[in-house]
Amino acid sequence: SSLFVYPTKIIIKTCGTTQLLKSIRPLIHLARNLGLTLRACRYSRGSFIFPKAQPFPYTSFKDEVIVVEESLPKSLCYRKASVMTPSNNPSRAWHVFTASADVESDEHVVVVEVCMTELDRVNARSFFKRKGDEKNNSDSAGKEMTRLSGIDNINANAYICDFAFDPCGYSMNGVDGDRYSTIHVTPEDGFSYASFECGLSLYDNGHEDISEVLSRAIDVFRPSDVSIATTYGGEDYNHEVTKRVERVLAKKLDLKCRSRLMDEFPGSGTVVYQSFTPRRK
Amino acid sequence: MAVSGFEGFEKRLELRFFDDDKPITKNPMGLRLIDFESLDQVLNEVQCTVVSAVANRSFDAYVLSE
Repeated sequence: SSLFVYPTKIIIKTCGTTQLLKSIRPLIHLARNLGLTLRACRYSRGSFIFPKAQPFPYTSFKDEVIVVEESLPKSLCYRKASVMTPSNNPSRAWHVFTASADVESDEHVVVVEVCMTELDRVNARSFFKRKGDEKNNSDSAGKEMTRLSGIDNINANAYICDFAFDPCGYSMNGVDGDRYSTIHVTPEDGFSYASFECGLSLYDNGHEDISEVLSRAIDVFRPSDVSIATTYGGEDYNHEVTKRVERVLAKKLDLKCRSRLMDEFPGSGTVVYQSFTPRRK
Repeated sequence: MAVSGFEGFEKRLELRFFDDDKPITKNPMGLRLIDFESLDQVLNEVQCTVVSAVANRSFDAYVLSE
């Protein structure tokens, strides 16, 4: 799980059975004390592997939306909830709720969220602590996992803050100027999962092609199932980027795009949700 | 599939703010001025804790355990 705090933005991403929505009211209150008013809210998640293990309200997206709406001020009047469901794999839906005070988005950052399941077993081994690691702390074991897995090659410019969990599991945050990235790994066979997320701008000179970054991140895990949710703030949706991601993942990782869905959210931009599986699957 | 295991799929929340009555340049740190104890209390409600942290000139990043 990760938390990012910018001067006017907070991103919090939590796994397991955490009660993420309980953070909304206190964070709004803390911001209020600093003279900051909520402008926009976005809540998103994939379909859980173990939905019955979740506590209320996470057992139903409708209930989650009710809780979020009750936590928000009425000034965020442009609201929309959407479940983007691939026709070929209804169990892998992407759930999004947004609320905004303005119909136009002021955010020109592209957020890419990658969810990967059924990780390659050999690659997943990098995220188990090895014999002798118990002598080291979780920071040094995390650094070893970062190096062994190749995560340090995804963005060579990023400073990586990593952590190894006991007996397995891994989290890292990457810091590169004003751009963040984050990876979380649950490597156990049967419910293995990894996520990669980064925020970037399509207009930053010198920043790498998003499809190349995604290709390197996904190659660390070689999963059997990949979904990518890309959120374009403002009017920045770029269909060429969507197509380029599909071309690069096909060429470099032999992943075929099985589904591509798009939806627009007032004041919060456009979300594109792509699903991939290996071509030979 | 296992009957029960660790849920990897994350919930993600993003909140964006604007400054009420003055340009953000007068308070360039903005939300980064929230003290750690207050953040920790919020995370306690969420049922997770900070295990590692790093910051640069632009933002603060925390790795959390749940």
